[in-house]
Amino acid sequence: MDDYAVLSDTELAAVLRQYNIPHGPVVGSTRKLYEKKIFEYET
Amino acid sequence: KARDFLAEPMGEKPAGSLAGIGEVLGKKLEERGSDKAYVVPGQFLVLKEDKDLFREWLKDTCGANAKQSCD
Amino acid sequence: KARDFLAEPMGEKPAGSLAGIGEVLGKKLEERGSDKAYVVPGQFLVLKEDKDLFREWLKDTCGANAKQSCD
Repeated sequence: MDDYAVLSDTELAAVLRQYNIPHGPVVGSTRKLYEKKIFEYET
Repeated sequence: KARDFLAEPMGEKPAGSLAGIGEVLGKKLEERGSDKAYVVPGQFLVLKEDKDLFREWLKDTCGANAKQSCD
Repeated sequence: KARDFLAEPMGEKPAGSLAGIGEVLGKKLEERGSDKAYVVPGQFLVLKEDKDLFREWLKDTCGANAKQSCD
């Protein structure tokens, strides 16, 4: 999960869009959750 | 509990006053920075009112189970 | 614009319908995931109603200047 930490909020949002994962803005209070969703998608 | 809560403005009420969030979960929310009740509905809005995402966030943040986060 | 906006529920209005957020800033907010108007006040609540933090978030997210974020 750590390798997502290097992505910027914009880059993370682009991955969420690419994987078609429903999401709102990537902000401090949502970032961890979205990193987890991407990890789950990729694994 | 929900009715009492909704009967007046949220104001500065603690997270523990939210329906479904008791003493224990309220404490955990506080530790994670969501000490005021209004932060929790704020997070629901920021998650685009997506119930699944919100439920997952609440579980990750304070261990709320399905019923508690539904409340 | 604020009066019109507040005259009825926010519902699914786009971010561009918020006072201070015009066409251009609305577009940028949309690109960053805040396409619905209700997300913006949600973020204000999550930021514990801290005006400075909110202003900074809005500036970082869509380039809103002080007046626009104040509106």
